[in-house]
Amino acid sequence: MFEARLVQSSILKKVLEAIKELLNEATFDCSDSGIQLQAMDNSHVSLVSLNLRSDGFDKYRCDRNLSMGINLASMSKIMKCAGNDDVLTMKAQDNADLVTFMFESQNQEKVMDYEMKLMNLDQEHLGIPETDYSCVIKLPSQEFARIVRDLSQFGESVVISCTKEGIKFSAGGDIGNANIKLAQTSNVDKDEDAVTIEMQEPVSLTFACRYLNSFAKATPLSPQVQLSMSADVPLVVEYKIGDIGHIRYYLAPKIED
Amino acid sequence: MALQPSITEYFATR
Repeated sequence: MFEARLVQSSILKKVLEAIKELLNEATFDCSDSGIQLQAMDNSHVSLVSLNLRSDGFDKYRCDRNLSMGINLASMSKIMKCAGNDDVLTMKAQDNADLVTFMFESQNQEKVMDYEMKLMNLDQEHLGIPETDYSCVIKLPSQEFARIVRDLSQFGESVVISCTKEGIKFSAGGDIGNANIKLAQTSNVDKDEDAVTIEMQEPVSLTFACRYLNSFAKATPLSPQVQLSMSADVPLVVEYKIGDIGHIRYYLAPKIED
Repeated sequence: MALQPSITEYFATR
């Protein structure tokens, strides 16, 4: 028996928005420790890794490990039926081919049950090595989304350069060049507005705007985003999901032909 | 022209 209850169903709605542009389907691996998902996008360029810890749920029970293959477009249709303030419970029997999403209004006067068929997906898990990154940058997630969106107008790629002084995002193409520099903030009223840099070595890497824009769909999950970079290894873009977990996206830098 | 490597070139299948 698997049962997971979230008072804020909006969290799962936002998680879905954060993955459905990259993934058509994915396996939600449920265990005693929580719900995990790891999947590459269709072109195998980027990797999405989601972790929702069992202790972050309002109620969580998973007697046997369960892998739920889910069509994300179908799940999205169901999640659209939930109000943001509804309480969500996901339920499945052991070895089930169905998952039930139950939504309850706050006053418990309306209860909705949606059953969805599960799929058998060939899942390939990748081993992500422990890495000490040369630069770890934290910045407001809305700022990151805005920068990536703005620079996407100039070209297919954005160069992210990090030094102790700050971060520079650059793009260039037929219409011209664009540079956006962010300095490390010295003092801000709110932590979520801060730009912080932990740097061992300066780094400058080129990334595909298209994927960064897809990662930025996670912006509603967290006020801050963390970028971890080292030369010649994939960038990690991480959004914390409240006290329940995180979503991480991995994208290899472009290399000169 | 810059090339986009696959993520599988960095992370091996487990």
